[in-house]
Amino acid sequence: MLEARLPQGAVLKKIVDAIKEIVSDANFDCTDSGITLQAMDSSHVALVSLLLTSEAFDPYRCDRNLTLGINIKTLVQILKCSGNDDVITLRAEEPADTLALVFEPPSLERISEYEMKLMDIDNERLEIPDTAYHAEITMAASEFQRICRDMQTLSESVTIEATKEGVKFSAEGELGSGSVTLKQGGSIDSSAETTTIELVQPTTQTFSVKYLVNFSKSTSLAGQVRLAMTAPLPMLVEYKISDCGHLRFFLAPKIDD
Amino acid sequence: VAPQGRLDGFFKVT
Repeated sequence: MLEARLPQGAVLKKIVDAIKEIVSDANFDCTDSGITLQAMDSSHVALVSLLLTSEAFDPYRCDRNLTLGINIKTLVQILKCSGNDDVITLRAEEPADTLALVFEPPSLERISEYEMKLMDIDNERLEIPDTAYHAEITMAASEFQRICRDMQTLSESVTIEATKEGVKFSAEGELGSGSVTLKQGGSIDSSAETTTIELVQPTTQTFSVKYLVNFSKSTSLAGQVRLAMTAPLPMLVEYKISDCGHLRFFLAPKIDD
Repeated sequence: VAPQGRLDGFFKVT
């Protein structure tokens, strides 16, 4: 059986909110080491890869590997019944045809219990190859969100250009064009606001901005976001979940002629 | 407008 108590239940709410526009149904794979999820959007443009290690939970127990087929919209609805400070406990037995969710506020004066039906999701398991990225940008997650939203007002595409001086986001639409350039910050100041660029070679790629805006809904999970690019491969957009996992998105670029 | 690429072929099915 699975019994996973998440002291910071809000983390689960944030994760589910961040992926709900991208995936409708997904398998949550539970093993002794934690919970993972991997799912592509229906148009095969974006892939979500979640890792929540057992350290995220206290306690965590998973005797045997379990796959929980979850309708994300249903989970969003049920999680709306929890408070932001609630401890969330997930419980499932074998065979996993339902998932029990228990919400407890810090006061412990209220316990709410929900049970959701699980689905049988036929999902191909994909292996994400290790990629040597040509450009890796670490920047404030809130800044990335703002830039994506700003670029979306002009165009459905955004071009990201990484050089050793900085990273430039630009958009060109029928109404006009715009760009935001972030300069590489000093190495001494390593606050969440600092932009750092690790460059093997200057890299430019163009992406659908609508997906990036969706990814950036993960902003509340982490202070920083990591963008990793190697043309013409998919870009990696990564949010770390404290020291106990990550939420990664892979996005296929626009095809360069 | 540049066409949108897809992820197929990049990730191996295991």
